[in-house]
Amino acid sequence: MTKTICVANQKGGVGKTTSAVNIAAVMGNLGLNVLLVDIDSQANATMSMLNDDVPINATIRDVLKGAHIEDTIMESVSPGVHILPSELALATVESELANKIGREKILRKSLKRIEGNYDYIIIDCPPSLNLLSINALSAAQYLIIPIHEFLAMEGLNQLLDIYNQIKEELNEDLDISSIFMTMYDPRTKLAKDLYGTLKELFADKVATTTIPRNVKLAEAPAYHQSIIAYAPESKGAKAYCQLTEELLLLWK
Amino acid sequence: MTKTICVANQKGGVGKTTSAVNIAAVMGNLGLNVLLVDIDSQANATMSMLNDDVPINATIRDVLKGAHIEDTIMESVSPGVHILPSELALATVESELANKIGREKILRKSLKRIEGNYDYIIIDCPPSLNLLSINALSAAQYLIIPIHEFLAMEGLNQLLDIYNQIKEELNEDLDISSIFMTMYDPRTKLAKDLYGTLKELFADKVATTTIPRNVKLAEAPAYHQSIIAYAPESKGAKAYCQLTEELLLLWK
Ligand SMILES: Nc1ncnc2c1ncn2[C@@H]1O[C@H](COP(=O)(O)OP(=O)(O)OP(=O)(O)O)[C@@H](O)[C@H]1O
Ligand SMILES: Nc1ncnc2c1ncn2[C@@H]1O[C@H](COP(=O)(O)OP(=O)(O)OP(=O)(O)O)[C@@H](O)[C@H]1O
Ligand SMILES: [Mg+2]
Ligand SMILES: [Mg+2]
Repeated sequence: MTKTICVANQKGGVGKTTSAVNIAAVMGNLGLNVLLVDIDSQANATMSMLNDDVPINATIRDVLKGAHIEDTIMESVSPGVHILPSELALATVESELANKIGREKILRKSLKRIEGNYDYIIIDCPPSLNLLSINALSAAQYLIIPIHEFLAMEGLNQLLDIYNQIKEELNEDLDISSIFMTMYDPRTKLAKDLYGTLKELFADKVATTTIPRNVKLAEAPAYHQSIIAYAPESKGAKAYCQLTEELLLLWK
Repeated sequence: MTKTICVANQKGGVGKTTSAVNIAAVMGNLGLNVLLVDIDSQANATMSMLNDDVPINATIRDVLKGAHIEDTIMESVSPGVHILPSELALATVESELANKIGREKILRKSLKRIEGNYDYIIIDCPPSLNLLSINALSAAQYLIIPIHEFLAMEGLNQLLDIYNQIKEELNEDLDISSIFMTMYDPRTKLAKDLYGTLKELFADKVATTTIPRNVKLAEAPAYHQSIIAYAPESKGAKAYCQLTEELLLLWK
């Protein structure tokens, strides 16, 4: 039974891609079959998971425009992880699909065709609540939300609002699984206050594991490696291993 | 002669808003008249520059749909700085204007009506290269680009491409003034390498001033204050004072 996860937060730079890539890599390392779907036109997840010289023949853009999903999926640099890559041209798809009936569910329908091949599908979203994110949220059962600073908290209300609308109108299976802190510096009052506020608002949905700030996590993409390949002993690697195990227990 | 500046980078969370808000505040503190334009539907700059209880009657969304800009401008919490606020509903304007001739220049035309009132206009862009960012780039003379990590460097090519297209087709006055590092941690090799790479690629356009990581900068928005109001002795405040002076010398 494939489980589909959406990593979303419309605030920029909160660690969506870093989390999607590394959670996928940890799962692959544990022997699970994982598909990482990059639905951000900036294609950061694609870049982290494929080497520079690997030719990309078709992307999620083609899928959204009607191509067969099977023709786009590629092996990634991480064992056990396939990737459905993105590309800059994805940015124009939203206006191209503006009048297409059922435009919010194209990804959902496409993923149905191949989900039997995977234990987990993880979707990395762009920093906006546009048609691409809506396709991701309509396709997933589990929403996980990385939170980094005060301003990312502010956007949470808007994200929850969109979540409620999507649950009502497009995807009743969607649930909020986990809200987790990234780039967490426990020495700062701001971070501790944020964590406390999240616990008050969301109780058990707030992950116990927090991802610390660790420069290794920022370096790994330049080498097209996950954190567990690039720096397996780093606190970034250990934190993502721990977070993934915490999530796997939730999704048993 | 009003100078209009666009703070842009389609990568999320690189410090666009933090820079736009604090450069504006430093300028206002020096006695200049500044207008801060928030063209991001997430309205982070609006939140940082206005208190919670201040009613917002009209926003940049209304301006893009034809309202008079004079009716939208408000005083901000920073002396000498006015704000043209944003709102969540701005997110739908792009599709509403999809077929409007001249849709990329609405902001430019609107700013022409009031620029006589200001020494500087600073525009804070969203993390994307959509119609809103294009309006901002079409309205500005000076583009300044905050860069934070490796992935923000990767997006630079795409931003430069859009810059060239806009300069050619929509706004021949636009120049790249400055590329500056934010959340800079000189102890990490990654940050030093990035700075070195930027200097190789862009020589004098790379700002000498780098903005260090400083939790005060992340705290200030929660109090609706600029950094110079919230923590004037902090290294974040000193860095933004220094960066603003470096830019003012450029724009003499
Ligand atoms: N725990 C961490 N420690 C240090 N650096 C990190 C950490 N997590 C992410 N980063 C770095 O911070 C930057 C932003 O992270 P990332 O790209 O994952 O965020 P995002 O939410 O996907 O951004 P966007 O909204 O642009 O898609 C990246 O350069 C990344 O390498
Ligand atoms: N030098 C700094 N030190 C510490 N925190 C910072 C610094 N600069 C920015 N921040 C914090 O990092 C987060 C991202 O910064 P900011 O919102 O300014 O980026 P942005 O590029 O405008 O993001 P977006 O793409 O979402 O608009 C914010 O929570 C901000 O308060
Ligand atoms: Mg990302
Ligand atoms: Mg911003």
